[in-house]
Amino acid sequence: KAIYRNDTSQRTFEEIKEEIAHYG
Amino acid sequence: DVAKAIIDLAVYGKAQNRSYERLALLVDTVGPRLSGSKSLEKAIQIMYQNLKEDGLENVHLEPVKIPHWERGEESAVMLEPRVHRMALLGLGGSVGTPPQGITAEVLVVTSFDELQRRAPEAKGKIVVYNQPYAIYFKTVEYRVRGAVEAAKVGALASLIRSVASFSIYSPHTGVQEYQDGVPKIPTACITVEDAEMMSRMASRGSRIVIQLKMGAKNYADADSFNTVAEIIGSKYPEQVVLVSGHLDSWDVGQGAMDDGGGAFISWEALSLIKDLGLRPKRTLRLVLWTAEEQGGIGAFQYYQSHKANISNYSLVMESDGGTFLPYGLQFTGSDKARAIMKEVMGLLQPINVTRVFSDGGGTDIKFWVQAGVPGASLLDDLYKYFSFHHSQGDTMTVMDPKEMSVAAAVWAVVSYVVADLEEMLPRS
Repeated sequence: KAIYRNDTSQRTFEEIKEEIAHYG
Repeated sequence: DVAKAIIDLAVYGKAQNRSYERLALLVDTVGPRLSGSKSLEKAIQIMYQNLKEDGLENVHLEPVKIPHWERGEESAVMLEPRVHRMALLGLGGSVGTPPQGITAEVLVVTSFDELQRRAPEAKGKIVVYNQPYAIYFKTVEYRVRGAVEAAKVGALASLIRSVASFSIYSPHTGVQEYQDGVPKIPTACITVEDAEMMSRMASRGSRIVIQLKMGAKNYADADSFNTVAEIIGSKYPEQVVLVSGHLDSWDVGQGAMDDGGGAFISWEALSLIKDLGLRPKRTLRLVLWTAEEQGGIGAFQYYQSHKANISNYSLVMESDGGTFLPYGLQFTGSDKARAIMKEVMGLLQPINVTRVFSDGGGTDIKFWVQAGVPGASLLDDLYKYFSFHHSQGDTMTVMDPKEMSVAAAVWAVVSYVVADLEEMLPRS
């Protein structure tokens, strides 16, 4: 049976956006 | 500057054209790679060696039982109203005809509805479907269900207009499905040209007679493997971003476009990341599926074996729609995950491939996507794709090394960045 992972994000979208921009 | 470094290496640097050249070497060496064939077995062995020699980690094969069908000799000759030898390709899994063949009058229909209306005329005949080509995913129903629907009304065989967007007298094969309780009748695709011609003949009231011979045989399931290689994650090694394409093909052409290109840009993604000395936080796993064409047989087996770890899959990626110039990424996932993917695709601005479309998925990742794992597939310029799909024309000649390099860059940037983010993609 499929096991789902709880959505446990500790970060805001702005923080993730900044993190991704770092790869540019 | 990771994204820029990947793009520079893949598109302008020493790795440019590499995925094309690697693919050409494989398909020129082993040719097409039908499920259950010796050539697929050989291709898997070569790829296993290639991935080891490339320095990838945890290279291994995961066993799968796959269908073994062979087409044998086949022919279709129109005897009336004139003698005309027709090109055809039997469909995967089809039964053969008796050795003397089936000689019968033809009933031409343009839809399943017309077949139902004219059911009393179909008994003892060969049904020819001349369905118009709309979009692939609708028209393909005629190839998949054509034999069953014809058998239900008493036909002896079915011949189906190839599901192709363009034709230069090219038959296109593919999978078809019998149904329990319905007689299995021989089924094959003919060319668009012959289907249209017989439709015109029938509309003029001409009697059409065809002799169909097919030596197709189904054998016991064969042993095969999904081919796996990894770059093991530095911080969350148990978590996975999966990149994939399928190694098998039909037994025509070289299987270069479907799906050699997808398999080889997936390998190239890991090669590029390794060449740059990068190691993402979570594991990047390459899977080269076996027996996709028979209905995702290898992918289903992989899902069964690994679904217990589904909570550790951040993203599953599949390229099985060509590796021509990419338009962007098709994505299925939560709104939050989509917003993140849009940011990731923004990193591909230097090669102008930044768009995120809906409906990410494909035969080989659908089990994961249906279970809630975010899924992505490459969306590229499909202008030529269904002209060559499943035909003798699917060779290296249709491929473009520069377009493959761009596709590989997209694949590598997306898989690396998602694998390296501090958090997994959020699910719904």
